[in-house]
Amino acid sequence: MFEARLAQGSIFAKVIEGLRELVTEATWECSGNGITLQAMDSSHVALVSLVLRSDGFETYRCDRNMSLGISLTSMSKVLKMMGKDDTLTIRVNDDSDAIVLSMESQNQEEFAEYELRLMDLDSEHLGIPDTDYSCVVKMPSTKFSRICRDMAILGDSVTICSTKDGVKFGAKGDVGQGSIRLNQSTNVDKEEDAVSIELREAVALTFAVRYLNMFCKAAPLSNQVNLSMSEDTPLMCEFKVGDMGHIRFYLAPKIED
Amino acid sequence: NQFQLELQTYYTHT
Repeated sequence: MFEARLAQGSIFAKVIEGLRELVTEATWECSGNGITLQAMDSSHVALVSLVLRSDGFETYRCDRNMSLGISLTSMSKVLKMMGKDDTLTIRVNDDSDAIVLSMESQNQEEFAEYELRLMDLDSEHLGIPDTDYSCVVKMPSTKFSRICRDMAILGDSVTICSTKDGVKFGAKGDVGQGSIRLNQSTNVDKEEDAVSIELREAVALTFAVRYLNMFCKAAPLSNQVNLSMSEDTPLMCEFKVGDMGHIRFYLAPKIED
Repeated sequence: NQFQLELQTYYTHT
């Protein structure tokens, strides 16, 4: 049997909203350590890796490792029925072909239960090596979302150039071109508003902005986003999920034809 | 023109 309970069910809903545009269905790997998921988008240029550690749940029980094929599209629809302060319990009974989502209101006066049929999915798994990136930009996730949305107006690609002083996002297309430059924060009251850059080597990489915009669907999970970059290496775009885990998106850079 | 490479170019299947 598998059972995991989250007092703040909305966190789980935000995780699903963060994933579902990039991947519509995925295999959840459940073990005693927690829940992990790795999935690629259909064009194989982007990858998402999710980790939710068992100690981040109020209660967590996993008697044996399970691989659960789940439609994220359907799960998202079910989670929309959840109240914003509801507690969420996810359960898979032994020998069952369904996942049960139970939602309980904070005053314990309302209790809802939904079942979703599990799917048989072919899953591919890519080995992602631990990488020492040349540059890690940390910035407010809302600012990153806004920049990606704005850049998409100008073109299909965004070039991210990072030096020790700042980071510049630029795009050009048929209508024109533009760029936004953020300087490293020197003095901020709130850490979540800061832009900080750890740099070993300056980088300039170009990415499809459409994918960056899909990654930004996970921005509500975290005040800050980490962008880890090295030349000729996929970007790693990371949003923390509280202190229980993270969503990491990987995107292959574009190269000149 | 810019080509979008696939991730398999960088990471191996396990």
